[in-house]
Amino acid sequence: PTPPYLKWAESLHSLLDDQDGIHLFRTFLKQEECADLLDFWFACSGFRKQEANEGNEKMLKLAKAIYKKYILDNNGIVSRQIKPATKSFIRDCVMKLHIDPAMFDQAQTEIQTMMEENTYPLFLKSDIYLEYT
Amino acid sequence: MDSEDDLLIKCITSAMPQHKK
Repeated sequence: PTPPYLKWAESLHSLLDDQDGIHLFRTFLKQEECADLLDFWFACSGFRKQEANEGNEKMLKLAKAIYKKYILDNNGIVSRQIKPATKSFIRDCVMKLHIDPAMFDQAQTEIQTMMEENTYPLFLKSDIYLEYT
Repeated sequence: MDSEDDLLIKCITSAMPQHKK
């Protein structure tokens, strides 16, 4: 069978589908001071996943927490990578208490594209990955 | 009641794949 670390090189999704892959990628991102990109990506997935069985109040609190931690500060690594229109949309959802399971989808896509084009290829060339393999 | 940070950590963890071992 193909060793997991070779699968990690197939696509970002293959990497993020494996706990050890996530751990190594996060260690790399931490070195580059952009681990928030990955945390935000998982927070968006988790938000969408939890919607069905969580109460509205809890979802609002969670949406606010994600917004405050990653989007509100315009100098944050995540906020800098998200388009202004996408940020306004999320801010409006939070302010108007309009909580939708898909409200972070566009922002997640933008961060994912950025990782696919930038940090993920760098990771595959990094010492941390090459040493692991 | 969970703090916002606790909620966030739980949310991130819930989206990660579980160990297959």
